[in-house]
Amino acid sequence: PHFIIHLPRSNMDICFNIDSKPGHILNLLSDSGTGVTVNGQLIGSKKVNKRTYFGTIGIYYQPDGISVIVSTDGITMTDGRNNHSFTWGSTAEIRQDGIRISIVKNSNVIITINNSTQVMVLLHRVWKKHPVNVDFLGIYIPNENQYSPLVHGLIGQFSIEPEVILYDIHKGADPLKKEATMEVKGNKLLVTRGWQKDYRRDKKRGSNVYCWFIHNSGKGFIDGHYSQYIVPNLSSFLHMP
Amino acid sequence: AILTSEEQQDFEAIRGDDITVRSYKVESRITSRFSHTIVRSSMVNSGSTPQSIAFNVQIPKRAFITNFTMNVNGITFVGSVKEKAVARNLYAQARARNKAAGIIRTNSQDMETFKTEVHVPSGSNIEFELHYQEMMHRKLNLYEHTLHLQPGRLVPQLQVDVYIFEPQGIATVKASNTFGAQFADLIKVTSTKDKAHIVFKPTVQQQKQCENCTESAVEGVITVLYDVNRDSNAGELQVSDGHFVYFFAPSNLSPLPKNIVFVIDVSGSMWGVKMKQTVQAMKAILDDLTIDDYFSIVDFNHNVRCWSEGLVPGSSIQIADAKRYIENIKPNGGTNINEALLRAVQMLVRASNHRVIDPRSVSMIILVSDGDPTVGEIKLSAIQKNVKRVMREEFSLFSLGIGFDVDYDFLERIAMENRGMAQRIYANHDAAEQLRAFYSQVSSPLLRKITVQFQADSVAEVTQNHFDKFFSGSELVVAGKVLPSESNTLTSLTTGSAARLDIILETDADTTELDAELAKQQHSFTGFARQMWAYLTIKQLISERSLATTAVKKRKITQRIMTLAVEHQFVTPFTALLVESGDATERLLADSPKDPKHGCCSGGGSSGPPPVEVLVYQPPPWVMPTPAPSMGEVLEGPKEEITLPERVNLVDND
Repeated sequence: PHFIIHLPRSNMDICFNIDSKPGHILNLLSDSGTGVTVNGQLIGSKKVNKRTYFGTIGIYYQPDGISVIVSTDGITMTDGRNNHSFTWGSTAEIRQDGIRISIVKNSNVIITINNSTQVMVLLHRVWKKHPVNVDFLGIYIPNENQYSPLVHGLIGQFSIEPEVILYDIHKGADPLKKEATMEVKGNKLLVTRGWQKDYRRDKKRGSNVYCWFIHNSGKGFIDGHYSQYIVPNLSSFLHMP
Repeated sequence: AILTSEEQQDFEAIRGDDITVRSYKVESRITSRFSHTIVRSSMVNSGSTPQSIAFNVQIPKRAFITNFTMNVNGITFVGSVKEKAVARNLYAQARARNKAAGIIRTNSQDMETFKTEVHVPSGSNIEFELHYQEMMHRKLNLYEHTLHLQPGRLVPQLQVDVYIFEPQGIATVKASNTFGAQFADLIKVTSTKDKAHIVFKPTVQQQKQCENCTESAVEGVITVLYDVNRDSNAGELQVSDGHFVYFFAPSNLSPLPKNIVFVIDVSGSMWGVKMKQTVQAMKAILDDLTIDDYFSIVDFNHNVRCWSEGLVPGSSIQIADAKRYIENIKPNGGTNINEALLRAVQMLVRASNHRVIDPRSVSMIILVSDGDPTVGEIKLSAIQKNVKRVMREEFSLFSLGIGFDVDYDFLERIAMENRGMAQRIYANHDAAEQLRAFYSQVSSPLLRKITVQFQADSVAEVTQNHFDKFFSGSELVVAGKVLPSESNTLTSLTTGSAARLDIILETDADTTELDAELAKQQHSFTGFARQMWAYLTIKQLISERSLATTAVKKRKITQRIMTLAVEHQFVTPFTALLVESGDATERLLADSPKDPKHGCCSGGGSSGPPPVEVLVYQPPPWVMPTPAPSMGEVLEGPKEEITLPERVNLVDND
């Protein structure tokens, strides 16, 4: 999957890919202070050695023991013994305690926790008989979410915006893509100008988001190695060394 | 009925000196859970003397007859639904002129018998055609369509066709019969994504009870069971012919915890098999309770006792104790329903006040009784008032009436008035299984306080759209008229509460799509939505009428029922079917059937088919049979000579 991190203070977007294996669960947001964790499980395309996507997103709110599992088939909410499932086939709103799940038919679901944390999951359906592509999910986490200082995760760590210095912008190997040097978190990285898509407004074509691309699965931009964000299940919190 | 050469040969072979059935055809067209069934029979008086030819059909009680036509040697009698008084008056005029024949409708348990007999000269050909419509109710995840076949004789052309069209797709479909295992392979089921066709077409040889027999083995029931696909929990909205139908049957929701007080009649009349079957059923029901459920048992005869004064959780220890208690009950004495129900309500009120039970749980009383009250308050209306006075909005009452000594109408009224439902349990059937099946229907409440709403000014004359509970495996149905609009989309919004959550579900439908689809379907029932809306409205009005407190209210409701029934051609308790010859001189009348007389046929302990009221045919004294014309005269002679009501049948409930 592609990641786009918007850095408001620097007025800049940073992109990177994480190319892990199908089945792996990546922690996107882990806040042991508020008890919220968001994980995404990877699926592969129909052909091996192609891309991976998010096939399932798990949102867990520990204080109420509620987990919401969003997959390309449907949305399931579980609280202890109770288990309620909804398909993508209808627009629905489900409320339980501090959790609100708003499903927009065949489009997206917004999970709001205590009016302070919001996660939007977008459904991407592909042609069923497509030789390579499979249905997948996109996830959007707003910068306005309120976290505790303990927040982490592949996306969560950027709630505290890192200092980014960009210089030496020059033409790259591909004349259409500029290159530059970025200093972030004490690392000096060679970055490439490119773009990714934001599908929230136009789910078919998306809108271009121009960003500086970090190579090697975000190495140097994210804390540690991406493999440190692999967690055992969809409701796991992250334990960084 | 045009017979093929092979069928003609069969016809000649079975033709005797009696009555020969040329063809017997049943066709059902089911579209979106609404069925239109036609039973057609073509017969010949093969004897050399005039004879009575009878047409006898069993139809489900919940169905409404919509038409009956008859053709006697080319003279057609056409039916039309009229207000009962109008129809009776016209019929009486014909009767006064000796130009009336009868249709007898009688009730037996959950079926109604429709029977007519006409006395015709030798060689006469008669064709009967009966139409009825009904809505299928989903129970335990299935819709059930039953067809009773009783051709009475071997028939060269015997055929049953059931065509199902479900726009959202058919999930499962199967058919079974009660004729015998040898017929299982003769019922063919073919289905595609949204259509199914069930066909049964046995040859004369296949119909025989044995190879050399002349009796038919085809007498019994064909049952078609099916369910539909559901894309989401939000329900399915269908619009056709200016009407909408909304089906709501969510699944994949965790059941709500329940608080149940079982109120069991242990009066003397329960002694024997009824009590044994009740104990058997109760043991299975108790096993179904979980630790999240609360329960208690009240047993009553002239006295009222409680197994436990308060509700207790459904733990294995409590369940085992409750089972022992039930096993040791020895039925005797009278029946004090009033006191028992009041005690059960008190128990729920106490548990609720003391916060023993989860406020989101479902509280219900399940009453099992086999007889009328004989002790304490015995006035049914007073019991009804007493119970209603103490019941709370969040409690429901479900009534189960065992056998025929019970006033089922009362049980139904009291249940309906208190947000529950009633069911008759046939004591001569497998009562334990019936009790368990009923409990299964109500044992998994998934949602509470369900409301279905529509955008302002988009619909009108909507049927019941607030429901107290939704039980797993069932279906809530709302129908109405679609108001003219520039938009081609109709949207519904359904709200409800589940275990700990509140849900709002939105469904929309294109208002033109389904009609275009129906037009393409050869065997669909176009106009189903219009008829279904009327069917539901009338059924609800009949229920409302039974609860109406004043005569004025009752009269108003009756008038509405009559208007709708005449407009949609439904034979209801307030309308009748008048069947007339082309010149309107000869008439038949299909009037309301009567329920089996209260207390007439208390259930014995034996198993076997339900007892059917015997129809006694007694020609009135003024009937004058005429000499039979010869075969040639009948077939070639002028039609005027073959007048139908030379002899007049009895209308038993006119």
